[in-house]
Amino acid sequence: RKHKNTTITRNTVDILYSFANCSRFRLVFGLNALLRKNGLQWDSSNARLLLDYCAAQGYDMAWELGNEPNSFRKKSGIYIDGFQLGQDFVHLRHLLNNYTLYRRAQLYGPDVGQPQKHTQKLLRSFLKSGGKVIDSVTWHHYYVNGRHATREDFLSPDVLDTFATAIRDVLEIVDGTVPNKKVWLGETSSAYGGGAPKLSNTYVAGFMWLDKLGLSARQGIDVVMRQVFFGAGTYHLVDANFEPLPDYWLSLLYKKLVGTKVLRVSLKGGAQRRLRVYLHCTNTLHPKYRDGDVTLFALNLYNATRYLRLPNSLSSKHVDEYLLLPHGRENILSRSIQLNGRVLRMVDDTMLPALTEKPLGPGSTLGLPAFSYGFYVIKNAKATACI
Amino acid sequence: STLEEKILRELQVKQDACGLRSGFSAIESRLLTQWPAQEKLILKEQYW
Repeated sequence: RKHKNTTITRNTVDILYSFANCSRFRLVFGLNALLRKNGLQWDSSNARLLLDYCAAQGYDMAWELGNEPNSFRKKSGIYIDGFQLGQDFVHLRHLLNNYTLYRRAQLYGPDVGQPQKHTQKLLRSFLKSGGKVIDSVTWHHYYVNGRHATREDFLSPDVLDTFATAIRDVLEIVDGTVPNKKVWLGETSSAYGGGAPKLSNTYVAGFMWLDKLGLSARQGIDVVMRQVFFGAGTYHLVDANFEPLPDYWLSLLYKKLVGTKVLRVSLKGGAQRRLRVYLHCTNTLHPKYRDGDVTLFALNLYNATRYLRLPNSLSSKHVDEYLLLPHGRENILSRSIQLNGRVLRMVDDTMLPALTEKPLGPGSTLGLPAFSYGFYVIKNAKATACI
Repeated sequence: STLEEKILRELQVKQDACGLRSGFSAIESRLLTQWPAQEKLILKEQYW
């Protein structure tokens, strides 16, 4: 009686699938790992009913089994060790193989929480036991507890750096058990417990989000799944009235401008912790940009404007600036954001506004005001890795 | 199924699944009305 009952009917699945499909999302269904035979192996009978239905409907989906198994004992009183969970995944893989539609379906897991000691142990034994049947290793990350988080946490390079350490811990385990397996963040946001009120849904949340996207790509995480698009608490991308929040606009710009190839970049002057920079090939699906262009994105955690100067090899290039600043009196705690001085809001229910660049002439310095972040597309950079 | 699911199902049968927008507005308002109570429940569980 600790949890509310939720019934998932065929209708629910239909609606969920058509929502994902019509939105061009991929649906990943997380099966219940807590259904057990005699408290030991996973009981797949309920999953089979769902698979039968989804296969009959021709639903192209991916699958997971269980959520944060490292907390099962605390949350439900059921303890499942890594070896057993691995075997349960092997069982699920065999089950999927029985359906023509799901023979090649993707299976992700184990969706463990932060890599603390006992979680690391669980992840290692899971991967030894079931690593061969999964397509990507998934883990979850939140920087802080939403109930206690402060504005300073969101601006702290120490807090941001904890993520890099967590990635290293996970990658070390994956490399030692299933080398070359893809690693994904299966669920992530700024603060757990629904987010931090008045922080996770404001401009200041963008520092954690943009730094997480940059660090993830730099350290080889292939996919980042954001908690959440719409939902309870404050870490959502669109609010209860479907109005986009700062992290939504930041994600949109990131998707438009940033490609998947990561380049090495560093700052001269030793300011790398409070002035954080990332460099990628530009996303050439953007109609304005072409092969060889590069996108720099930068976060200024100083309480003063900081200027970046490109190296000589790029100083003659034209640059498009996309500077994001808070809008309104609340400053960095604003739920409204401006791009190059224009407030971002939906044109109507279905139309996004134009994301207009500010062209900078060759040799310009890139000025980042105190506590701000932005993107800079260096045009005609002719980066060999991007051609 | 819930009432909302039944109505949506009927709408889906009538038209293309991705063209539901016009018929969906009533459901959308209904779900939005229910949302504050649901959000409270979800948050309570998350904190727990």
